[in-house]
Amino acid sequence: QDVPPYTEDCRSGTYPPSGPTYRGDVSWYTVNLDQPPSDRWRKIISDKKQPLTAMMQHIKDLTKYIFHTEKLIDLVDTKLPGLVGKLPPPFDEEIKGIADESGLPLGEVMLFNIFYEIFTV
Amino acid sequence: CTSVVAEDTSGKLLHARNLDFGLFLGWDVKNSTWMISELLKPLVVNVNFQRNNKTVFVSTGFAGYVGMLTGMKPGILTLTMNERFSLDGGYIGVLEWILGIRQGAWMSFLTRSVLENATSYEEAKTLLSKTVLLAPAYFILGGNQSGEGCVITRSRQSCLDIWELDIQKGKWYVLETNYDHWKPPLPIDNRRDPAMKCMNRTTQKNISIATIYDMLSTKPVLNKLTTYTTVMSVSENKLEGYLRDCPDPCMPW
Repeated sequence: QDVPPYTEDCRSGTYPPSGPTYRGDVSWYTVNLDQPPSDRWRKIISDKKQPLTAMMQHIKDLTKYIFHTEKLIDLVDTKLPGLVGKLPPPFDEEIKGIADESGLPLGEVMLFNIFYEIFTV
Repeated sequence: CTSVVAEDTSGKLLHARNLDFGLFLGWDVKNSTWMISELLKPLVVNVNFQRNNKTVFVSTGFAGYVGMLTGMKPGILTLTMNERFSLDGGYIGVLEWILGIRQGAWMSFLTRSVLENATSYEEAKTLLSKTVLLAPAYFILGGNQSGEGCVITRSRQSCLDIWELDIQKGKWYVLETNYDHWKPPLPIDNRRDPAMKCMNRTTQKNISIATIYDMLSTKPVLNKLTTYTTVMSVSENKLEGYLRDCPDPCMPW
């Protein structure tokens, strides 16, 4: 894996982060676990609604492009919501709260949360 | 992804990771970036999970994703997970789950439960190595005492290996990318050797948050899939997350 300039010798002096490989600090939020699960993520989701919707839309566009059909998306939107209740608590209610706050279809929010298992395909 | 747990000469543990994701999910020719990686970056958040106004654990994650990929339970443990590929993969687990066979745990819900409920490194190690999963995974776990660092290689049903720090034998760090540590990585995706070369050059005497961040900033450990870098110190109760870019020329993975 030595393919200069795509690989480089060990960097130094990169911390504190700055320069072209640093896009910014990650912002902090608090989730109150004493709240009902469906309310915990409301603040974060109301701040991140737009990028979350954009990311979901890209996944849908990609699915349509690869499989040349919207059937898979329909399946996600119609069938997955029936399975959310089978997820272990508190994740089922947290995912419902995220769908409610973001306005995204429940099936798509669930798909995002099980993407690791799906993606291993 | 690249995760590492390292112990410095004073016995302090450091845990850090690059979260790389979005391979083959759309390439933006104009900007020479992976579309999903770019769409994920605005979603990266650090979250302080509290109960009774006290911190239970902190994490770096994606808004909308309730599972955990990177987290720290202050004073107790640090945990990251890296993707593991196997023919007996998650899609089989998902099919079984949909068909009603529900023994397996969803990977990121397990990590979230460990961060929320485990009270020690040993308890976390037991949960992460023994819980039946829906998908294979690597769990990289750090504790709060000397020698408490390991990479747990998991198949869906069992624990294939636990690779631990062994300071007496000079093994002061364990580093995991996305390949079983006892096998060579894919030659076209060997981020392990460049990362280990930098760790070895740093030496245990000089390891710190800054020098670990240096290693994670070295191409191809830093690549086009890298969305964020998080560095954690359980003894200093520090979790820092940074959004990353990899300007050309840069490896696509």
